[in-house]
Amino acid sequence: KGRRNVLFIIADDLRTSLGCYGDPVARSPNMDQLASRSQVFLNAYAQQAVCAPSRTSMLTSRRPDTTRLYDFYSYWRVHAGNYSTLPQYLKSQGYATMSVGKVFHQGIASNFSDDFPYSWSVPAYHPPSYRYENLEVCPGRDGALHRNLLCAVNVSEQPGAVLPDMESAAQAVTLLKSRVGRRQPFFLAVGFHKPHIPFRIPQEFLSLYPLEEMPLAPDPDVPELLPPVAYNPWMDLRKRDDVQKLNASFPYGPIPKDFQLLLRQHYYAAVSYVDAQVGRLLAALDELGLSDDTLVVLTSDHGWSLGEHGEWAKYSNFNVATRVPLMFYVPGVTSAASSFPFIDVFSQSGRRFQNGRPVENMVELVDVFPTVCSLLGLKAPRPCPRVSFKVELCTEGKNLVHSFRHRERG
Amino acid sequence: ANKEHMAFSQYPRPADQPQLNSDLPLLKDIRVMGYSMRTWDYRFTLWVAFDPSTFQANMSDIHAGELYMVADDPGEDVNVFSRLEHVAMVRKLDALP
Repeated sequence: KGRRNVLFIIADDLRTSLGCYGDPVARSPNMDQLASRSQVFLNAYAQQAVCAPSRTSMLTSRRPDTTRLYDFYSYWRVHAGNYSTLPQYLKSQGYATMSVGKVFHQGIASNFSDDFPYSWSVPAYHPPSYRYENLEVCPGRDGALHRNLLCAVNVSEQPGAVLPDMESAAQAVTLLKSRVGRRQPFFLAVGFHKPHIPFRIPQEFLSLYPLEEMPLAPDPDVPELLPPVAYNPWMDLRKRDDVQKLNASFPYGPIPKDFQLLLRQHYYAAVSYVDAQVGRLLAALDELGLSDDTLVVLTSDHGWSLGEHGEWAKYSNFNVATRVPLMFYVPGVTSAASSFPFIDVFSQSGRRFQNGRPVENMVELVDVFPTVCSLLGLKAPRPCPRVSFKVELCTEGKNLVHSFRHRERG
Repeated sequence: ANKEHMAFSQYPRPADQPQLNSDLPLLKDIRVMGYSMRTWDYRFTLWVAFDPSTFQANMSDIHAGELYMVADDPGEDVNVFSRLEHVAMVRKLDALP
C-alpha cells in the first residue's frame, strides 16, 4: 500500500500527568484514547530537562554531550557536528516534512529557521498569536492586565480571539487535508506550547479541577539531604507578576499553600486544554481516512515539578522533571482499531481507557529516531561510535522496534 | 535480554549553591554537570566538575551525589548517597560514553 505517514505530536513541559499514566487527577481522554490504541512506554526519559537541549537531542538522536547544547545559544551543525535530524532523514527518503508550532526550539538553537531547509520541505509554521504570550494579557482581580503565571482567559477577549495551540491545531488539520489522496508520504510534526508557563489557557478548563479536590504534592518540602547543587530555584516563575507579589524567599521559597493549589489546578487545566487540541488532530486524521496509514507518536520535551521537592519547574534530574509520556500508535500493529472520535472532556470527563500495550522498561527520547525509522520500514541509523562529531547519521539511542514484536520479559 | 535497562540524563549548574542563573546557566558559566542513570531500582546522580571550554567532565572531581532507591522511595525524597558504598556505581557511570 505504500509507505506510512507520521504524525509526530510533542507537548511542552508535559509530565506524565495523564490518565493513561495512572494520574488520578488528570482529565486527558483524547490522549488516553490514543494510548489505548498505542504502545505506551511507561518509563521514558528526556536527556536534559530544558527545551532546546532536549528537543535537539531527541531530533538528532544524540545526547547533549554530543550536540554540545546545554543552553539555548548554539546551533549544533556549526557548534558540534552536522548531524542529521529525524525529519531530515525522512525528507531524504522522499517524505514531505512539515513543522507546526514548537518542534525545534526557536532562535539560535535551530538557526533562526527551525532548521529549515535541512529538516523541512516548507518553512515551519508558528501561530501568530504566540507573540502575545508573554505580554500583559492576563486579567487580574484589579481589572487590569498583567504578566501573570495564572492566566486563565476568556478567549474571545484575547488578541485575535484565539490562543496559539488552537491556531497550531487548525493549521495542522489544514495540512492534513492537503495531504489526502497524495502518493508522497508525509511527516507532520506538531508542537504544542502548553502546558508550559504562563498558564494562558481557556478559563473553562479550570472547572474540571475544583480547588477543593486538588491535592498538594505528596512531598512539597525540599528534601533534607538534597545537595544544594541539585536544586533549582524556579526563576522563571518568580518573574511573573502574580508570583512576585508572594515575596517567596530565594532560593528555597516556599510558595504559600493556597497558591500551590492554584498553580496545580492551572497546570492540570493546561494539560486538558492540550488534550483537546490533540483530540482535534486525531479526529481529523480519522475523518480524513488517514488513520489507517499514519503512525502517531506523542511525547513531550521533558516533565515539570508540580511542587515536589519544593520545586516548580523542570531544570533538574528528578524523575518528575525528566520522565515524559511516550506512545506510538502503529496502525494494524498496536491496535486493529483506528478510529479516534473527538472526546469532549466537559461532557465525557469520566471516560476511561485501558492502555493498549504498556511497556515498563526504561527508554529514552534518543530512542525515538531509530524506532520511527524502523517502524516505517526504513533503515535505522547505526549506533554511533564512541566519538561521533564527524558522523552525520548515527544514533546514541536504542531501536525499540523489537518491543513491538515481543512482550518484555521479567 | 539480560542487559539492565537504563536511562540517562544530565543537567548543568554554574555553582554548587543555588544562584540566580542556576536554572539555565549559559555555556560559559557551567562549572558542574549532574549525570544521572536510572533503572527500575534506583536513580544515581553524580555532580562533577565540568569545563565548558573543553566540554570535559572530570569524573574524579565529585561535587555531590544522589542515590534514591525507587522501590522504597518513589518520590526521590531520601538521598542515601552518603550511606552506601557507591564506588561500583561511580565506575559504572565513568565507563559510559
